[in-house]
Amino acid sequence: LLLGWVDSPGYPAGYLPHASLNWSRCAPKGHTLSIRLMHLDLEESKDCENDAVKIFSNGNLISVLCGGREFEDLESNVNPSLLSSPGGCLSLTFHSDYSNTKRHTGFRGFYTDQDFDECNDDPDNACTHFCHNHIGGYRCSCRHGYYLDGDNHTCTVSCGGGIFDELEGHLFSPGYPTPPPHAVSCQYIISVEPGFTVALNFTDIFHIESVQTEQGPNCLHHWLQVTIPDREPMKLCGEKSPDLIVTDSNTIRLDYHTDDEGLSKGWSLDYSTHRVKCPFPGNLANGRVTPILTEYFYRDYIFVRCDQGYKLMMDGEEVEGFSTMCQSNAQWHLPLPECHILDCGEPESLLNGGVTFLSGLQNQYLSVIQYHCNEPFYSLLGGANVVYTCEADRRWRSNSSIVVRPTCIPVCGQPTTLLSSYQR
Amino acid sequence: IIGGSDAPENSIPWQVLLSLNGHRGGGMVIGDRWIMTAAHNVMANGNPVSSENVRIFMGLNDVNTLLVSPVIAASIHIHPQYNNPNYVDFNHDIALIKMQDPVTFNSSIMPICLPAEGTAYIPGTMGLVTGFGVTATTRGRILTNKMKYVHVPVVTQETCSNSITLLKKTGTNVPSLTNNMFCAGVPEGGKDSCQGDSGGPYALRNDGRFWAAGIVSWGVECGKQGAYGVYTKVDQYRDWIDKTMQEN
Repeated sequence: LLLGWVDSPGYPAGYLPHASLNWSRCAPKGHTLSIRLMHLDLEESKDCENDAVKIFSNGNLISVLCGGREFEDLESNVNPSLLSSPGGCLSLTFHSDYSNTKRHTGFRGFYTDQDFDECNDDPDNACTHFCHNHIGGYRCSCRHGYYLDGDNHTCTVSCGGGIFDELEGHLFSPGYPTPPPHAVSCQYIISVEPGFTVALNFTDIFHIESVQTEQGPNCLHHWLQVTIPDREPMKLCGEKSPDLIVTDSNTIRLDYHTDDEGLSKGWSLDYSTHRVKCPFPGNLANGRVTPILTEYFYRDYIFVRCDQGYKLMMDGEEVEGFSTMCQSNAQWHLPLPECHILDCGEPESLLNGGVTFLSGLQNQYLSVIQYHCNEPFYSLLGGANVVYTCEADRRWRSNSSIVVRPTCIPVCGQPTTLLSSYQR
Repeated sequence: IIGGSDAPENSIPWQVLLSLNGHRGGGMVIGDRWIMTAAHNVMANGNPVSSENVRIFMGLNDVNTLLVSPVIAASIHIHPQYNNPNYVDFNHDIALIKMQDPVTFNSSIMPICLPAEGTAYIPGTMGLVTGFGVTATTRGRILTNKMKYVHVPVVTQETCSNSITLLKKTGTNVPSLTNNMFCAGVPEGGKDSCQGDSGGPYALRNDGRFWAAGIVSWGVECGKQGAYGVYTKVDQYRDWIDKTMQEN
């Protein structure tokens, strides 16, 4: 805080001949410095050429005082002008000549700095909308629909700006539904992640000035251009809403342009997104695809299960399970596998016996075999007619579903030749 | 075999000829690796013979042909209670021989069935005893090269016991009859097993199957009137047989 008293030499007893004083102070940035003279009693002379107090602002003389002044006069006429520019300096000089006819008390002043109100007192503050003063400075702000430019003073129409990357959203022209200032040039980019397509649904008022030509309305001066990759840009104007525009793209650019004439109330739209659709996965021989849906979209998974007795094969390799996802490019990330019939492998050979295929393709699912032992010297443990079927678990299982390693057990006590004696 | 006949080919496919340090003994096939015989066949001077000294022949009825390809024994398992240092105690006269390699059965080699423990031995039932042991001819007892067989009936334990009691009075060191033995033969004599047959099968037949009722064990002379052949009663050893085979 800058404040204090500045007095003439000898005050209040009075100054002597050839007295002098040089005083100077500077205000901080955003502040002004003022002097308030409380008392003035100097020798009176023409143009204050004998005794005088001179006050300068930034070296420029702003006041020369002598004689005696009443407090009220000082308050109303002198003090208001003893003010520095914002951040400027005040200087004060005092001198007395060689003689005085009577003794004069001199002067007393109180100096102080104070905030400068740039918003009200500085015509050059250049805030185009709002100005807010604060101690030592000021700040500009803008109305809704505008943003403060890089110079911190200028308010420019806010065009929504940036990239709209949410899966749904709402866009509108500047100031909508109030007509915006002229010469608007706004760009909006809707860019959602790949795998989604954007649909634009214009709602409520659609009002963009058009020019009537022989060919019909023409978007000559004002327009909203919709640009979809790999397609011709569409210029929209008039008062008829385009309603719904399905783009089949995940990136859309909207350019809204008005020139400095005419009137367009603007537009607003809701955009929504849909997942891209993958082709129907098709049917699978000896297996099925789950879930069964009428349509498959981005990020949908499908699973494949083979019928009982079949195994999943991909690229010639058996796989435990299979799933594929609908990708952002509307293609399945893996092609469907195939279901191949299971194979139980060669049945185990049987010591002192053999195996006979009864039905089915050799070793494949549901093939049926029968083991036999070399009769009459061996018999099959568990019975002679045990058949084995190639089951879904790739094992040869008997009728009773039990995996039993067949065994030939020797036949005992039954010679092929019997002792015979017919003599009695 | 006294009073027997030549066995036709493949009629006694379980019959085994054992060659034990120059002695001849019998045995019977009971599994594709196992031979059952008498314990006294595989003992010499009170000790088990070495398995390397046991040669096993099977599959043919003519010894001359049979001797061409002996089977090698792998191990000998004598009943742990057999103790007959002086040849007067034939109780528990049973042993098993394990063969090094299994044999494949066919019409000439086939196992004989084993009885369940407690199987009834009905006196009078005609049994079949076979072997390559000595035979009686008009010129005396000779060792045969042909497998012989003879049918002799099971006799009651009492009949047998009485016979042995009488024999003990006339002979010395006649062994005793135990419940682990039974007798077979005819009182008039002339049909019997004899030296060289021991260890061989005494087979009974039920429901078309031959089963090993006895093992040729001992007797007082051969084919003698009033004397019977004494056989190890196999059903008494079913537990030991099963256990020995399972553990080995």
